[in-house]
Amino acid sequence: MIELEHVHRVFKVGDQEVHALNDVSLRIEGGEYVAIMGPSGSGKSTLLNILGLLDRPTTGSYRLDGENVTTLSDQAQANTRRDKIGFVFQFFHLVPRLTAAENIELPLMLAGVQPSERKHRVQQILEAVGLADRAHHKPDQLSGGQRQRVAIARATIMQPTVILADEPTGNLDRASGDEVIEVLENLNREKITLIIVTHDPEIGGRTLREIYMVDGKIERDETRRGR
Amino acid sequence: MIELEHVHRVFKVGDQEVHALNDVSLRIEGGEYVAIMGPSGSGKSTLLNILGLLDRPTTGSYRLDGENVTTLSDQAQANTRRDKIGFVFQFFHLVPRLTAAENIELPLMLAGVQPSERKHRVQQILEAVGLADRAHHKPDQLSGGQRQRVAIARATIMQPTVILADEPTGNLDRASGDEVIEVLENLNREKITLIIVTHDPEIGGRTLREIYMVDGKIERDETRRGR
Ligand SMILES: Nc1ncnc2c1ncn2[C@@H]1O[C@H](COP(=O)(O)OP(=O)(O)OP(=O)(O)O)[C@@H](O)[C@H]1O
Ligand SMILES: Nc1ncnc2c1ncn2[C@@H]1O[C@H](COP(=O)(O)OP(=O)(O)OP(=O)(O)O)[C@@H](O)[C@H]1O
Ligand SMILES: [Mg+2]
Ligand SMILES: [Mg+2]
Repeated sequence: MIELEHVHRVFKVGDQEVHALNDVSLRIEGGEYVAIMGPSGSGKSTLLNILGLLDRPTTGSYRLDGENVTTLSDQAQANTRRDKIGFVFQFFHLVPRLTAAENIELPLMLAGVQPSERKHRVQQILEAVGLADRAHHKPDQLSGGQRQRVAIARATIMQPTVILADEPTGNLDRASGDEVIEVLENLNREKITLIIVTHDPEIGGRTLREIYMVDGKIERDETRRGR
Repeated sequence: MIELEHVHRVFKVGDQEVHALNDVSLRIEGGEYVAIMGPSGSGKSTLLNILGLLDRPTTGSYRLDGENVTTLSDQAQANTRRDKIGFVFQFFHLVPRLTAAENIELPLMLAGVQPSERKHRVQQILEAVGLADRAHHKPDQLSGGQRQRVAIARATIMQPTVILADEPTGNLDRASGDEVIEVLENLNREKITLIIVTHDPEIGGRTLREIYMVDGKIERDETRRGR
């Protein structure tokens, strides 16, 4: 379902080059539950951005559901992203002018879902992440962890085939973090591929597979048995 | 040194009111090392913003070093903030057009420190937070945890009398987080008051005093003995 082969991502800063991803190959099947861990600056967000079709490799290929997405036009990539991928950004990227409910509703509107069904689904997910009483707050009227939960709700409300979550519990206490992980794991139980970048070893311990990165390379890729 | 008495902070959202801080009183002496913990949305950032003179109480008073700062003009508050307080924001607020080194240098320039001394001090702190090789990157060319470390360096380079850090390790792996906490604790050893909002119980466990908030109130305020 996800196949990266010999992916490199090089950034230029002035005349310096940063090799953010250095020969990364991996294969993730539909429905897997994977943690990506590693030190700050090791390439986790860069890898997730490529998987989420928000960035392209400098060299190497990416096949998603058998299709080589590296060679798609920007518009075609955007369509595939909208149809298949839910992305929880490390720093949320909520729309400042919209309320929490409106931010979460956005993907449903773009997909042409009817108003009554939209209202119902938004209400449901707001309750699932504990934000029913913050529905009409704009992002700057929310706490850091509340914004993070809005980002998670927005990314998951369309039940995409792949959910990519970049540090989804970084701003959350243990209780709210568990609530969020439960929402994500419930979706994974319905066969949605779930890939979580995290610094939290407790979350890493819940997944069946852990990919550990150092300096742009995959240092370890371990699948746990007997769970 | 820090004295809050019966502080309330009420936000209005439409015709709804959010009681973000609800009768908070506390006293922190110079040189203390305090953790503020509690669930997402409990009022931690709101409390820190008031302590950092970035926000005012709706009612109640705040005395800093014996001076009632609640009644100061905006300009006078800004001066006190610049002179006494180093603030590490939950979401960093770095200047997008400036490099990491320039962001960190900014407080020194505003204070009129000479160029050669500025360069030396910026280099020193970049090394302390492990970012010497990222000096010329702008914020959008840095990882999440790297931006967090720039924010920490900027907040601490002037050796303010009070450091307020809002979730300073939220985006960091254990190793980088320890590095950052070490920088902050070294400053505390030089009698700088250190107040850290954190969701990480390991950091909470390192402080001598823990303030635990729930729904805008201080539920517990415990000082550990025998350390
Ligand atoms: N400008 C605002 N307008 C309305 N409500 C606000 C505003 N800022 C914060 N709030 C509300 O006040 C409460 C406290 O927010 P605060 O940011 O202090 O929480 P926090 O403890 O820092 O949470 P987190 O751990 O998620 O960062 C939250 O419920 C939030 O929705
Ligand atoms: N646009 C860019 N230009 C230049 N360098 C970049 C850019 N984006 C990222 N980098 C560099 O690439 C490396 C990997 O960045 P990335 O954001 O993937 O790290 P990360 O593993 O997500 O880190 P963190 O845990 O701190 O979020 C970092 O060293 C960073 O400085
Ligand atoms: Mg990252
Ligand atoms: Mg906060």
